[in-house]
Amino acid sequence: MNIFRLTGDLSHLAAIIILLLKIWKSRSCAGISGKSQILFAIVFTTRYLDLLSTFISLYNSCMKVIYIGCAYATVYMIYMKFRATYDGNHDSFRVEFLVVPVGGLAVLINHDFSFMEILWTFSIYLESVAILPQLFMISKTGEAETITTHYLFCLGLYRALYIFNWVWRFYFEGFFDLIAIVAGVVQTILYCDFFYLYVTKVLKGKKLSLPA
Amino acid sequence: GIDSQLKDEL
Repeated sequence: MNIFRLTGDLSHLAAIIILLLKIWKSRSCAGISGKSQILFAIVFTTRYLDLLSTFISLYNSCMKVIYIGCAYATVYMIYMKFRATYDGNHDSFRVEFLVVPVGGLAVLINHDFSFMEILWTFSIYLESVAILPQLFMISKTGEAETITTHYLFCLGLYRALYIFNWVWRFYFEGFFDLIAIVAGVVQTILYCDFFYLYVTKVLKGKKLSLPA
Repeated sequence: GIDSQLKDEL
């Protein structure tokens, strides 16, 4: 555990809670991609199956349970509780174009050809692109609520901090994982355009809206 | 098999 890892996890937790609170307080999931949230629920489920087989630490187990629980709660709020406010027409990203290639890649490129390891690899690859339906939705509608941009910023910050964490682990533990690093860098790059808009617009008190 | 050592991460 190092400072980048811990702040990365906390940033990730903040993102998840910001999104849940936004939906709960406004009684609406307008502007939120249900497809991205389903993908994140799949990511957590396939990665944290080791909750049942391996104990790492209390911190590790608790965070995993919280992440999975929040992911399913978010999906429930979007597709069940506040379904009437879900903007399905604008959430039109074709997720099969992500899930199928990512599944194929996980079978082809992994550390070990075993069920658990392939699912872990699948979750790493899927997480790197799971935000695309959300970014696609924003580019389609041309705007995002400020609270949604805070959610995206925390999520992107978590990825960036994890990269620093891996640099740290490489220097101090002599360990690196190419699969996670490549997927993590891809994921962080996807946020760069958004980071730019966040700093130049949202932090200056303006709403995030894209030029028509 | 050779598993990833990153299993302690989230």
